[in-house]
Amino acid sequence: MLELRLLQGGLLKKVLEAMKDLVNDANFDCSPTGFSLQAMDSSHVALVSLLLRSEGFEHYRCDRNVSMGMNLNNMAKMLRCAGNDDIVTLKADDGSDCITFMFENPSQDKIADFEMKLMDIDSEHLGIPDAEYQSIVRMPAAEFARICRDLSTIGDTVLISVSKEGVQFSTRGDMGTANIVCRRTTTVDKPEEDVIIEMEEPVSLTFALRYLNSFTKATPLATQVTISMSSDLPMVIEYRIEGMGYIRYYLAPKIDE
Amino acid sequence: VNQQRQITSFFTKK
Repeated sequence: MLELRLLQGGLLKKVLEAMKDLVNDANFDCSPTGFSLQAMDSSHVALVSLLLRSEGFEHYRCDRNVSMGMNLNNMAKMLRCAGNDDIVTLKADDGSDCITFMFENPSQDKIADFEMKLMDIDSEHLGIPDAEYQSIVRMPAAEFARICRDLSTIGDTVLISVSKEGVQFSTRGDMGTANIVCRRTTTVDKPEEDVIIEMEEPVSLTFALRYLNSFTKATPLATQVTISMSSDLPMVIEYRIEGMGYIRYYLAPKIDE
Repeated sequence: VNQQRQITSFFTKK
Protein backbone atom coordinates (compact mmCIF):
# COMPACT_ATOMS: atom_id res chain seq x y z
CA MET A 1 0.00 0.00 0.00
CA LEU A 2 1.29 3.39 -1.03
CA GLU A 3 -0.20 6.69 0.12
CA LEU A 4 1.65 9.98 -0.22
CA ARG A 5 -0.12 13.21 0.70
CA LEU A 6 1.49 16.46 -0.35
CA LEU A 7 0.04 19.74 0.90
CA GLN A 8 1.63 21.80 -1.86
CA GLY A 9 0.27 20.00 -4.91
CA GLY A 10 1.59 22.81 -7.10
CA LEU A 11 5.09 21.58 -6.33
CA LEU A 12 4.42 18.20 -7.94
CA LYS A 13 3.00 19.96 -10.99
CA LYS A 14 6.22 21.98 -11.31
CA VAL A 15 8.35 18.85 -10.88
CA LEU A 16 6.57 17.15 -13.78
CA GLU A 17 6.88 20.22 -16.00
CA ALA A 18 10.62 20.16 -15.21
CA MET A 19 11.08 16.58 -16.45
CA LYS A 20 8.52 15.78 -19.12
CA ASP A 21 10.38 17.36 -22.05
CA LEU A 22 13.57 15.47 -21.24
CA VAL A 23 12.21 12.03 -20.41
CA ASN A 24 9.19 10.22 -21.86
CA ASP A 25 8.79 7.21 -19.58
CA ALA A 26 10.43 6.63 -16.21
CA ASN A 27 10.20 4.56 -13.05
CA PHE A 28 9.34 6.39 -9.85
CA ASP A 29 10.92 4.60 -6.92
CA CYS A 30 9.16 4.79 -3.62
CA SER A 31 10.91 3.78 -0.39
CA PRO A 32 10.75 4.86 3.26
CA THR A 33 13.37 7.53 2.38
CA GLY A 34 11.21 9.22 -0.22
CA PHE A 35 9.81 9.42 -3.70
CA SER A 36 12.59 9.43 -6.28
CA LEU A 37 13.39 9.02 -9.93
CA GLN A 38 16.47 8.56 -12.04
CA ALA A 39 16.16 8.60 -15.81
CA MET A 40 18.14 9.39 -18.93
CA ASP A 41 16.97 11.22 -22.01
CA SER A 42 16.50 9.04 -25.09
CA SER A 43 19.96 9.80 -26.50
CA HIS A 44 21.71 9.01 -23.18
CA VAL A 45 23.38 12.42 -23.05
CA ALA A 46 21.58 13.79 -20.00
CA LEU A 47 20.28 12.28 -16.78
CA VAL A 48 17.73 13.60 -14.32
CA SER A 49 17.66 12.67 -10.66
CA LEU A 50 14.75 13.65 -8.44
CA LEU A 51 14.34 13.20 -4.70
CA LEU A 52 11.29 14.21 -2.68
CA ARG A 53 12.05 13.15 0.90
CA SER A 54 9.33 11.48 2.94
CA GLU A 55 9.58 14.21 5.65
CA GLY A 56 8.34 16.77 3.13
CA PHE A 57 5.00 14.98 2.78
CA GLU A 58 2.16 15.58 5.21
CA HIS A 59 1.47 11.84 5.19
CA TYR A 60 3.83 9.24 3.78
CA ARG A 61 3.03 5.56 3.77
CA CYS A 62 5.13 3.16 1.76
CA ASP A 63 5.01 -0.38 3.15
CA ARG A 64 7.62 -1.79 0.80
CA ASN A 65 9.97 -0.46 -1.84
CA VAL A 66 8.09 -0.13 -5.08
CA SER A 67 8.98 1.01 -8.57
CA MET A 68 6.20 2.46 -10.70
CA GLY A 69 6.61 3.07 -14.42
CA MET A 70 4.86 6.17 -15.69
CA ASN A 71 4.58 8.16 -18.87
CA LEU A 72 5.64 11.62 -17.70
CA ASN A 73 3.59 13.45 -20.31
CA ASN A 74 0.43 11.66 -19.22
CA MET A 75 1.26 12.26 -15.56
CA ALA A 76 1.82 15.96 -16.29
CA LYS A 77 -1.56 16.10 -18.09
CA MET A 78 -3.33 14.64 -15.06
CA LEU A 79 -1.54 16.93 -12.62
CA ARG A 80 -2.46 19.95 -14.74
CA CYS A 81 -6.04 19.20 -13.70
CA ALA A 82 -5.07 19.97 -10.09
CA GLY A 83 -5.19 23.53 -8.80
CA ASN A 84 -1.91 25.06 -7.71
CA ASP A 85 -3.15 25.20 -4.12
CA ASP A 86 -4.71 21.74 -4.13
CA ILE A 87 -3.57 19.00 -1.82
CA VAL A 88 -2.40 16.06 -3.93
CA THR A 89 -2.43 12.45 -2.74
CA LEU A 90 -0.82 9.59 -4.67
CA LYS A 91 -2.31 6.17 -3.95
CA ALA A 92 -1.53 2.67 -5.21
CA ASP A 93 -2.46 -0.75 -3.90
CA ASP A 94 0.14 -3.51 -3.77
CA GLY A 95 0.48 -5.18 -7.15
CA SER A 96 -1.92 -2.74 -8.80
CA ASP A 97 -1.29 -1.69 -12.39
CA CYS A 98 -2.53 1.84 -11.82
CA ILE A 99 -1.95 4.83 -9.59
CA THR A 100 -4.56 7.27 -8.33
CA PHE A 101 -3.98 11.00 -8.04
CA MET A 102 -6.44 12.61 -5.65
CA PHE A 103 -6.84 16.39 -5.68
CA GLU A 104 -8.52 18.29 -2.84
CA ASN A 105 -9.09 22.03 -3.10
CA PRO A 106 -8.04 24.19 -0.12
CA SER A 107 -11.60 24.51 1.18
CA GLN A 108 -11.95 20.71 0.88
CA ASP A 109 -15.32 20.92 -0.88
CA LYS A 110 -14.08 19.52 -4.18
CA ILE A 111 -12.35 16.18 -4.44
CA ALA A 112 -11.16 14.68 -7.72
CA ASP A 113 -9.74 11.24 -8.46
CA PHE A 114 -7.64 10.58 -11.54
CA GLU A 115 -6.48 7.03 -12.20
CA MET A 116 -3.53 6.45 -14.49
CA LYS A 117 -2.24 3.19 -15.91
CA LEU A 118 1.27 2.19 -14.88
CA MET A 119 3.72 0.72 -17.40
CA ASP A 120 6.58 -1.76 -17.33
CA ILE A 121 9.77 0.11 -18.06
CA ASP A 122 13.18 -1.42 -18.45
CA SER A 123 15.48 1.26 -17.16
CA GLU A 124 19.18 1.33 -16.50
CA HIS A 125 20.04 2.68 -13.07
CA LEU A 126 23.44 4.34 -13.09
CA GLY A 127 25.69 4.61 -10.06
CA ILE A 128 26.69 8.25 -9.62
CA PRO A 129 29.75 8.50 -7.41
CA ASP A 130 30.15 11.42 -5.00
CA ALA A 131 32.64 13.77 -6.57
CA GLU A 132 34.55 16.89 -5.60
CA TYR A 133 33.94 19.40 -8.36
CA GLN A 134 36.67 21.78 -9.54
CA SER A 135 34.26 24.70 -9.88
CA ILE A 136 30.85 25.34 -8.34
CA VAL A 137 28.72 28.34 -9.30
CA ARG A 138 25.57 29.34 -7.46
CA MET A 139 23.48 31.97 -9.18
CA PRO A 140 19.86 33.13 -9.54
CA ALA A 141 17.91 30.43 -11.38
CA ALA A 142 15.99 32.98 -13.44
CA GLU A 143 19.24 34.62 -14.59
CA PHE A 144 20.68 31.28 -15.68
CA ALA A 145 17.47 30.49 -17.61
CA ARG A 146 17.62 33.89 -19.32
CA ILE A 147 21.26 33.37 -20.37
CA CYS A 148 20.56 29.90 -21.82
CA ARG A 149 17.53 31.19 -23.68
CA ASP A 150 19.33 34.24 -25.06
CA LEU A 151 22.42 32.33 -26.17
CA SER A 152 20.39 29.62 -27.90
CA THR A 153 19.11 32.27 -30.32
CA ILE A 154 22.73 32.78 -31.47
CA GLY A 155 24.32 29.33 -31.27
CA ASP A 156 23.76 25.64 -30.47
CA THR A 157 26.46 25.18 -27.83
CA VAL A 158 27.77 27.21 -24.91
CA LEU A 159 31.28 27.34 -23.54
CA ILE A 160 31.06 27.83 -19.77
CA SER A 161 34.27 29.09 -18.17
CA VAL A 162 34.66 29.57 -14.45
CA SER A 163 37.37 31.70 -12.90
CA LYS A 164 37.76 33.27 -9.46
CA GLU A 165 36.22 36.51 -10.75
CA GLY A 166 33.12 35.05 -12.30
CA VAL A 167 31.50 32.77 -14.84
CA GLN A 168 31.49 33.37 -18.57
CA PHE A 169 28.99 31.95 -21.06
CA SER A 170 30.03 32.13 -24.73
CA THR A 171 28.50 30.95 -27.96
CA ARG A 172 28.97 31.38 -31.68
CA GLY A 173 26.71 30.87 -34.65
CA ASP A 174 26.28 31.83 -38.29
CA MET A 175 25.37 35.42 -37.47
CA GLY A 176 28.11 36.07 -34.94
CA THR A 177 29.20 35.52 -31.35
CA ALA A 178 27.94 36.28 -27.85
CA ASN A 179 29.63 36.50 -24.45
CA ILE A 180 27.94 36.96 -21.11
CA VAL A 181 29.98 37.37 -17.93
CA CYS A 182 28.41 37.15 -14.49
CA ARG A 183 30.78 38.54 -11.90
CA ARG A 184 31.01 37.08 -8.47
CA THR A 185 28.95 39.28 -6.15
CA THR A 186 29.97 40.39 -2.71
CA THR A 187 26.69 41.69 -1.32
CA VAL A 188 25.14 39.93 1.61
CA ASP A 189 21.80 41.69 1.88
CA LYS A 190 20.08 39.80 -0.98
CA PRO A 191 21.50 36.25 -0.97
CA GLU A 192 18.95 35.10 -3.58
CA GLU A 193 20.52 37.48 -6.11
CA ASP A 194 24.13 36.52 -5.41
CA VAL A 195 26.55 34.84 -7.78
CA ILE A 196 28.80 32.70 -5.63
CA ILE A 197 31.88 30.92 -6.97
CA GLU A 198 33.70 28.13 -5.19
CA MET A 199 36.71 27.29 -7.30
CA GLU A 200 39.52 24.82 -6.79
CA GLU A 201 40.64 25.01 -10.42
CA PRO A 202 39.39 27.04 -13.38
CA VAL A 203 37.15 24.96 -15.69
CA SER A 204 36.05 25.48 -19.30
CA LEU A 205 33.55 23.06 -20.84
CA THR A 206 31.21 23.07 -23.83
CA PHE A 207 27.57 21.94 -23.61
CA ALA A 208 24.57 21.67 -25.90
CA LEU A 209 22.19 24.56 -25.19
CA ARG A 210 19.18 22.45 -26.15
CA TYR A 211 19.63 20.39 -22.98
CA LEU A 212 20.36 23.36 -20.74
CA ASN A 213 17.17 25.02 -21.95
CA SER A 214 15.23 21.90 -21.09
CA PHE A 215 16.78 21.81 -17.56
CA THR A 216 15.72 25.40 -16.94
CA LYS A 217 12.09 24.21 -16.96
CA ALA A 218 12.87 23.58 -13.26
CA THR A 219 13.35 27.33 -12.61
CA PRO A 220 9.95 27.75 -10.84
CA LEU A 221 11.14 25.25 -8.20
CA ALA A 222 14.01 27.31 -6.80
CA THR A 223 15.38 30.84 -6.62
CA GLN A 224 18.98 29.70 -7.01
CA VAL A 225 20.64 27.11 -9.23
CA THR A 226 23.94 25.37 -8.54
CA ILE A 227 26.20 24.49 -11.46
CA SER A 228 29.03 22.07 -10.62
CA MET A 229 31.75 21.33 -13.16
CA SER A 230 34.95 19.28 -13.43
CA SER A 231 36.94 18.77 -16.58
CA ASP A 232 36.51 14.98 -16.51
CA LEU A 233 32.88 14.71 -15.40
CA PRO A 234 29.36 15.55 -16.56
CA MET A 235 28.16 18.90 -15.21
CA VAL A 236 25.50 18.87 -12.50
CA ILE A 237 22.75 21.47 -12.43
CA GLU A 238 20.89 21.36 -9.16
CA TYR A 239 17.64 23.02 -8.15
CA ARG A 240 17.00 22.54 -4.44
CA ILE A 241 13.36 22.02 -3.56
CA GLU A 242 12.92 23.66 -0.18
CA GLY A 243 12.02 21.25 2.59
CA MET A 244 11.74 18.31 0.17
CA GLY A 245 14.91 17.49 -1.74
CA TYR A 246 16.20 18.33 -5.17
CA ILE A 247 16.06 17.89 -8.91
CA ARG A 248 19.50 17.39 -10.45
CA TYR A 249 20.40 17.27 -14.10
CA TYR A 250 23.64 15.70 -15.31
CA LEU A 251 24.89 16.62 -18.76
CA ALA A 252 27.85 15.11 -20.61
CA PRO A 253 30.15 17.74 -22.12
CA LYS A 254 31.05 18.03 -25.77
CA ILE A 255 34.67 17.42 -26.64
CA ASP A 256 36.83 18.74 -29.45
CA GLU A 257 37.66 16.03 -31.95
CA VAL B 1 33.78 19.64 -34.53
CA ASN B 2 32.44 19.20 -31.01
CA GLN B 3 31.63 15.58 -30.39
CA GLN B 4 28.81 14.90 -27.92
CA ARG B 5 29.79 12.42 -25.21
CA GLN B 6 27.19 10.18 -23.62
CA ILE B 7 26.42 10.20 -19.91
CA THR B 8 26.81 6.41 -19.87
CA SER B 9 30.50 6.81 -20.66
CA PHE B 10 31.01 8.39 -17.21
CA PHE B 11 28.78 6.40 -14.88
CA THR B 12 28.56 2.66 -14.45
CA LYS B 13 25.41 0.60 -14.51
CA LYS B 14 24.18 -0.37 -11.05
